Amino acid sequence: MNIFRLCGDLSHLLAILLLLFKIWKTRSCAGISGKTQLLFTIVYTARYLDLFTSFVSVYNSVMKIVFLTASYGTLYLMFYKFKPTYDHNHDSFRILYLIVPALVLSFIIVHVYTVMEILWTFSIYLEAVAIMPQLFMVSRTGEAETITSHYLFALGSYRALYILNWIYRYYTEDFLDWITIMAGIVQTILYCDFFYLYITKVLKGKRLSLP
Amino acid sequence: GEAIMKHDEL
Repeated sequence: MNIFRLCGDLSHLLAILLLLFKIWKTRSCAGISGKTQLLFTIVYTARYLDLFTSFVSVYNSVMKIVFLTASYGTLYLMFYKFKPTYDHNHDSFRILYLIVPALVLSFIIVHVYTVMEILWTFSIYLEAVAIMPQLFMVSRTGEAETITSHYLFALGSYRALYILNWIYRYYTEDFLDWITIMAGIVQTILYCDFFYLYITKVLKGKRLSLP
Repeated sequence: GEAIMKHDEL
């Protein structure tokens, strides 16, 4: 554990809680992509099956359980409790275009050929692109609520902080995992456009709207 | 035995 990893995890946690808070407080999931949330739930489910097979630390296990619970909770709020507020007309990205390539790639580039390892790898690849339906939705509606923007910023920062963590770990403990590094870089690049808009608009008190 | 990768990140 180092400061970059800790900040990354806290940023990730903040993002997930911000989203739940937003939906609960406004009693609405307008502007949130249910498809992205579904993808994240698939990601956590596939990756954190290792809760049953390998123990790292109490911290890791607690965080995994929180991420899993929060993501299923978000789906419950979006597709059940506040379903009428879900803007599915604008959530039209085809997620099979993300799931199938991620699955295929996880059979091609993987550390070890075991079911658990392929599921873990699949989750890493899918996570890298899981935000695309959400970004697509923002581009279709041309705007995002401020709290949604904070959510996206925290979510994007998490993997960027993980990249610093991997650089740090490479120098301090010779740790190098090309699968997570390459996927993490792709994931962070996808947010670059958004980061730019966030810094130039939202941080100056303006609403995030596209020209 | 079967090789198990231990992933220590989230």
